[in-house]
Amino acid sequence: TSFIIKKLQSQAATQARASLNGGSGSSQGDSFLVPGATVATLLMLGVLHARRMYDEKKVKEAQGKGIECEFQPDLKATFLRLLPLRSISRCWGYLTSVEIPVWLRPHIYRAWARAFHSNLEEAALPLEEYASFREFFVRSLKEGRRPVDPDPQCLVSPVDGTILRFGEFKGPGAMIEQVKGFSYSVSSLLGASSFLPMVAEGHMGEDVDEPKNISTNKSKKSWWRISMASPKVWDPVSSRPMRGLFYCVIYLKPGDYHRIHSPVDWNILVRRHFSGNLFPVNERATRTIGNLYVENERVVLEGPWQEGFMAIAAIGATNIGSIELFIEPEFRTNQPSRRLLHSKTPEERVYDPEGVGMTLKKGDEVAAFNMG
Amino acid sequence: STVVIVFQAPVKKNGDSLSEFKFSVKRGDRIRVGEALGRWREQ
Repeated sequence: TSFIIKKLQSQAATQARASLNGGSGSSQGDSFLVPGATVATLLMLGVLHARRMYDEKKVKEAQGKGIECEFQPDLKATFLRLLPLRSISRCWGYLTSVEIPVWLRPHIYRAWARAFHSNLEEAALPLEEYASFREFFVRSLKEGRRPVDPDPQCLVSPVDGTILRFGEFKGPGAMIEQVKGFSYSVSSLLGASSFLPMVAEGHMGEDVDEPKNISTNKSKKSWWRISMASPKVWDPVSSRPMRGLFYCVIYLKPGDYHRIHSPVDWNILVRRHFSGNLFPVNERATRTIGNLYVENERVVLEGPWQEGFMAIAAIGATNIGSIELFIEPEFRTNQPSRRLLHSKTPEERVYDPEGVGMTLKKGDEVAAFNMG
Repeated sequence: STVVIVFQAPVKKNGDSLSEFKFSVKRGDRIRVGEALGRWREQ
């Protein structure tokens, strides 16, 4: 603000001198309009960024005191439902794919890194080599920047991000809490045809120790056959998860590294694609948009690992609209919608009907979130 | 964007099991690719 005041004062003094000399004060006034507008825009963006950081700080402080955020739908959420978010996302993707002049690239990428706390030293290539912002966003990292924990008895994070929720499923229906007072079922997230190890409520006593029998005492092929032979239709009230079924929700901020890696040695058997909405998935959105994670477009990868069932759901958002799979390069998400209403039925692909699937090692790259 | 992982892991059972999975993170923690989310140990 002091910078603008000083600038305005010096501009006024210049104009006064120019008018005393009978010179061209008006043309100098016009020339100030462009930098003035730029400064005003930057100021506005700065204020918005500061407000967002202040809001996030308040939420973190509340969480630190043990106060849970409650679900509070607001006008903004209602308004978002009316917007053509998929078209906006695709348009954003087009804009970020435009090639940037080489001399301008480092400036833009550094500005982004400052705003969203990215570490540019980790980028695999020099900044000038990322032709577009989209390329820069999905950049890979230098070798060795993400060492994988060598402990064979650990499960590693598949992404860089912030832990939102985690825990073990215990109650009927296997629900994940979005915020206080609002939950979604894991079968809605992964799909009704998921191989989730669930048992009917009445058989809980005899089946509670079953997951090992399914996962480790039988071959991968038989695991697959069992799953195929008994398609499940869930009734969240009458079924509950077997013991030892866990979940973890991780949020990726815009400045985070946006590639997904395998958390364990894993065989991916099925890919499921839900073509849903593309709501934002930030902290505010989770508090105001109901069923956010089960309404948004997402890709689910499922298969067995040494301890049983494993699934990863990558959920898109307005700015991060498309999900790229390195294990299936021809696969595309965030396509123009052919219907006004998206079907709740996912499009499914079985990678290997023989039961082996795509074999991945712990830490291998699986997918990436793209801009738009 | 958000990622949700759902997985089975060892749990302590009455009498016969030797290991149990435990998360090694807290809510709000920042985590990076390759860092441990949780471990299971011989009891």
